[in-house]
Amino acid sequence: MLNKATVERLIIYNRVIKELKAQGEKWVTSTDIARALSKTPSQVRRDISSLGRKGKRGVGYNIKKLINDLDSVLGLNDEHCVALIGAGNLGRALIGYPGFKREGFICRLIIDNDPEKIGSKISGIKVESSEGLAKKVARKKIAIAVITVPAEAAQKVVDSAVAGGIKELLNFAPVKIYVPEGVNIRYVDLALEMENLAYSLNYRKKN
Amino acid sequence: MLNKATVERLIIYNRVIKELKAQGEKWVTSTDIARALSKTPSQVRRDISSLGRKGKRGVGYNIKKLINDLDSVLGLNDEHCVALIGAGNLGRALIGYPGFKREGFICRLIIDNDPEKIGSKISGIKVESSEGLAKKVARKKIAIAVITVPAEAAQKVVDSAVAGGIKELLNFAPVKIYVPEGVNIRYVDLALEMENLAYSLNYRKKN
Ligand SMILES: NC(=O)c1ccc[n+]([C@@H]2O[C@H](COP(=O)([O-])OP(=O)(O)OC[C@H]3O[C@@H](n4cnc5c(N)ncnc54)[C@H](O)[C@@H]3O)[C@@H](O)[C@H]2O)c1
Ligand SMILES: NC(=O)c1ccc[n+]([C@@H]2O[C@H](COP(=O)([O-])OP(=O)(O)OC[C@H]3O[C@@H](n4cnc5c(N)ncnc54)[C@H](O)[C@@H]3O)[C@@H](O)[C@H]2O)c1
Repeated sequence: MLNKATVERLIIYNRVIKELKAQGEKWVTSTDIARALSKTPSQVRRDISSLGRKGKRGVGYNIKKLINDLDSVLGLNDEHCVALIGAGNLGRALIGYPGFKREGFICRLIIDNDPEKIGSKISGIKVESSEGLAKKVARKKIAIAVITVPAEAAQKVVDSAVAGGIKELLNFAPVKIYVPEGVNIRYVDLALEMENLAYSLNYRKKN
Repeated sequence: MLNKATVERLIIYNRVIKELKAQGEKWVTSTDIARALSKTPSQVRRDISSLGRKGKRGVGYNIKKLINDLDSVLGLNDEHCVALIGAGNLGRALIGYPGFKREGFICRLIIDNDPEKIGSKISGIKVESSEGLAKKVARKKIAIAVITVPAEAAQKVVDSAVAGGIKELLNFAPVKIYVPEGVNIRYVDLALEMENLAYSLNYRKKN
């Protein structure tokens, strides 16, 4: 299994390379990719070699083949069904976000426990009750869940989701979540993004 | 200026170290930090040395001093005023998110152009019209803005924000934005987070 940092880099290389392909490019060098992302060409080459792909001296990588390798390793050749648990502000923003569908993530189940929301439709999908969450996830064979409930509700809904077969979770609730062996949970904290801006602002002030 | 990847790592080291301090630890080694984040101790040491801080052989780093260095370099010793532009689902989720306030990011201005929202309060802050956005930002001396408007509105609101003195932007709108020299813009695409889950799921399937 590739390490987390390498996977994160391959994911963004994939984006850059697809943009270049959309601009009509047929070949891309490690320098092209590195420059677009403030990385070093050697880092890029090392990461791409972990796909088993080598570039041609002086020419670079064949864009079509490289994208095939990346999509194949990153699991982007398949569509992925996603369950969204917590149809509040954040949940609704994510359901409506075209970026997910564009990358093959299709929301197949929306869960909430607010009677005002249950039964309503969001982007054409009906909001269902968190009652029997495990069964609902299992019946639709969903493996990925996005957790956008309040902190105090998070562990319980994750337990039910995992009981129903969820293997991969993207958690937004600001709380540490226990998951059993064989289940992967990824945390998002957008405050981390803001801290990058604080650094940049602070650096400017002092220089 | 430290490179982007180093800053991103220092930001998460800071989190890990603060957690350890909260657990009563006085010293931390590069191995402790590395283990918590699936990084190598040498990577951690290299990053921390860019702060000018050295560890004690066999003991590690003094946690209090290391946190001081990190907070100082990362600009986290000051509070930062933030303008939120686009008080829709995503904007509202961010305004209400305790993670921002905890790290010192205080929302001082909320902007929207929907007459139904203008004048209403979110987390005690009044939503103001996007009319005269530049002046509103300038009057409050805000340097950081979060952009959560639809793609088609993004460039225009960024232009006004920058005209009003915004220097750092966190952009969620799925569109490339032009900013002049001296202004920093950071993009968030949560689909990138989802792609990490796709990799993990795909890896499991094939192995
Ligand atoms: N990680 C980040 O960067 C970040 C940013 C913003 C918000 N958040 C977090 O995301 C979560 C959602 O934020 P929000 O602004 O959308 O909140 P919200 O209150 O608008 O939405 C929460 C939703 O979860 C539902 N819910 C509550 N308990 C439930 C349960 N047991 N089962 C199913 N649904 C349940 C509520 O009915 C509501 O619709 C919060 O935990 C918030 O702290 C995280
Ligand atoms: N980057 C990501 O991962 C990600 C995830 C979710 C949503 N998004 C994006 O974030 C944005 C907001 O999403 P949302 O679900 O909250 O949408 P939304 O429609 O709920 O909110 C948009 C808000 O912007 C306001 N607005 C529109 N034009 C404006 C203008 N000119 N000036 C000021 N305000 C204006 C609207 O009145 C509305 O309140 C969208 O661009 C969406 O694609 C990005």
